[in-house]
Amino acid sequence: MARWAIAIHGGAGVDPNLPEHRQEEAKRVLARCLQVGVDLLRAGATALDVVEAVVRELETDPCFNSGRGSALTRAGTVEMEASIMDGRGRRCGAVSGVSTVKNPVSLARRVMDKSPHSYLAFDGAEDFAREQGLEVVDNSYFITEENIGMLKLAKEANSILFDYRIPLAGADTCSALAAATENLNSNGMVMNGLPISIYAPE
Amino acid sequence: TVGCAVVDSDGFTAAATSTGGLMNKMTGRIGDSPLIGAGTYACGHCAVSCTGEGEAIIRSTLARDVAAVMEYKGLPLQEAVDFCVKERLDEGFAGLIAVSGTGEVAYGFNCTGMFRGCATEDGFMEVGIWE
Repeated sequence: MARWAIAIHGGAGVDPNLPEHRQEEAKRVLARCLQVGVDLLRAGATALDVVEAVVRELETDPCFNSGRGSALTRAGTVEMEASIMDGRGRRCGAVSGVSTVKNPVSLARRVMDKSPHSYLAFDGAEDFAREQGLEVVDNSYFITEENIGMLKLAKEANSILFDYRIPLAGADTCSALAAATENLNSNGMVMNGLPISIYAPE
Repeated sequence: TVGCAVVDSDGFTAAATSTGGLMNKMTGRIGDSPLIGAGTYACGHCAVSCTGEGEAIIRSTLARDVAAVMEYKGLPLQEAVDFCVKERLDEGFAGLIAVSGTGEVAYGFNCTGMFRGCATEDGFMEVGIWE
């Protein structure tokens, strides 16, 4: 018998000034989701079932950037993506551009288990979800007031934020952020065509 | 982005990652999370889930590299994680969590903090944000 183990994450790159109550809220959600996984492992569940169940919990809670609480596109919509991989036989499934499926990770699992492919995206993924009878909801279910505010901030600063909850460090106003971005642009410090300052880690 | 990596009592591993992507992203943009080998990977050696700057994670095939470094350089899990976070991300920012087929847990990140939690069968359990 091997020893079971589990690790989870809710995103990397956290504002050092994140308010204490937000930190405590994030830790509570992490502890709750971790416990879901531990209880399943103690009951003998397979690794594949545990990762799907835990990520579903994390998707359903709006605290992190996935499922409900997802970051917004510049059009103000939600386009989600997910993947799952089974170390036994290295099988895998993935979806992108999903906008109504309540738990994208379960659709990725269905792609792995019930389709001849390993990756479906956009309309094809949405159609397959309905074919498989997965729960679908209106796109508005995923959109939170907080994210609408963060999208506004990002647009004003003309930037792409990795973590939709924190403005870029050192720029307490959007104009300051825009100025910083302009400045970097002129200095030519870019990555993938965007000013490197934009890449505030998630 | 959220993720989970697990090894069960039979020694089998699995990993999963899910995300809404980037705030203010272009519609149609695809990041690292759905890309097997970049944001998510699982094999006999380990299971890995990554988060952070998608473009850097994709270019470095970060999740697969942790398994490859274990397989070809013979490094144990935490050393493999540290090596990949330190040597593979160029100027990108990212974090990852991982478990090994033998029941170890590990994580690494090169940015400020990562929301994470881990637990093992012998009773260890930790939830954290900062270094």
